[in-house]
Amino acid sequence: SSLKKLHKTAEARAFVNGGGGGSKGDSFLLPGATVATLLMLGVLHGRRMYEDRKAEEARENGAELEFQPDVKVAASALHFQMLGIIDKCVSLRPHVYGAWARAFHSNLEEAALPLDEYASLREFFVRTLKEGSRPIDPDPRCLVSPVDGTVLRFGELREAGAMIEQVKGFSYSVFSLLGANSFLPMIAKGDMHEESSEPENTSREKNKKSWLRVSLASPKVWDPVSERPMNGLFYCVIYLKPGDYHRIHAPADWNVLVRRHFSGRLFPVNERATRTIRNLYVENERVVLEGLWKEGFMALAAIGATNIGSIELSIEPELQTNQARKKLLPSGPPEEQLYEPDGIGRMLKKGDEVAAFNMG
Amino acid sequence: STVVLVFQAPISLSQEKRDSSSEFKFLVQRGDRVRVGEALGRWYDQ
Repeated sequence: SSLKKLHKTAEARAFVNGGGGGSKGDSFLLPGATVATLLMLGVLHGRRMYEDRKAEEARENGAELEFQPDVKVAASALHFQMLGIIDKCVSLRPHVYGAWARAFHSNLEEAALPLDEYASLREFFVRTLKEGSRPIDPDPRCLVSPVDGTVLRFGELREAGAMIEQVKGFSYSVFSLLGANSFLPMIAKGDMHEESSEPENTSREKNKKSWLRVSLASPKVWDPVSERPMNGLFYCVIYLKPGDYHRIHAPADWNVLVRRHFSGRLFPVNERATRTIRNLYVENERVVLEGLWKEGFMALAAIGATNIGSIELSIEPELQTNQARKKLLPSGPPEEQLYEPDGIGRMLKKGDEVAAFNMG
Repeated sequence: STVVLVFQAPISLSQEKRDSSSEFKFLVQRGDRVRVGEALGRWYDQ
């Protein structure tokens, strides 16, 4: 319809400019610039229609549109201004923290300090808990939750190049999450190459290879007598809401050997974002701790979000995350710190504090 | 924020015995609220 209107306008213009005095056939000849303009408008209109249709299809499939960058910037600016005002008004603090707790279902009775003793919302956000608030399951044959949160996904990784599903249709590889230098990925890459050159491999053979890879990563658990190694590889994804206790603890007695810091973006990690942003966990800034526990390999990835300013490690306080300089190259290689130059690493007991997510 | 835990844990020795008592089993379900120190999963020696 736009093109028709434009065509009519062009005809009218031709009639006014030359149609009255010249021959009847000249009124249909449009100058080259007008034709180019019409073509450009047609292309733009077509593109707009195509984008609208794609967006409609995405909505029908359950995806919601990503937040516009300007909205994100405005929200972020407002957020930091509010934080500054709250920090300065001491009398406001208990009310604000109380409102925050009600909004995000935090249990204030567990907080280690009275509300007015938190100097800022940042301090309150990363609050410690009263002694004994989180009893650690003493069973040596169990793995405990490292955080307060909601279980999003869990399962077993059984194949080479195993993927963890973010939501239906969006998956990310465990290698991308942990890094190319991880124990598992280094061996897995070779394996994956072999598999691609030998398509006739049966699924059983592939399965055996993947187990061998896992065992090579932690030779202590490799049992050459049995047909398959004793241990499988599992994963668990836990989401922390803004009101949750934001400190991370060791899920077992754990010898941390390597730390990897991926400076990345800080997209939100709420339910809507997981349905909207592909590779969300791999794009976001994160700290990966990798090491061994009595059953073999163990890695923990602490993934930041929009409301997370930095990830602080209790076992390496000097680590600085969320630095503007590193944000310029968010997709660069991770910064790696080996904790085991002499084979000792950082020994943690089950329940020991490992890290904290800071706010703002 | 989110935490992803990747770990090895005991499994049964053969495909046929996948439901044997030596296998690591998650004690949680999707959507469950968990707290620090609560068991995510457990296994038993045969």
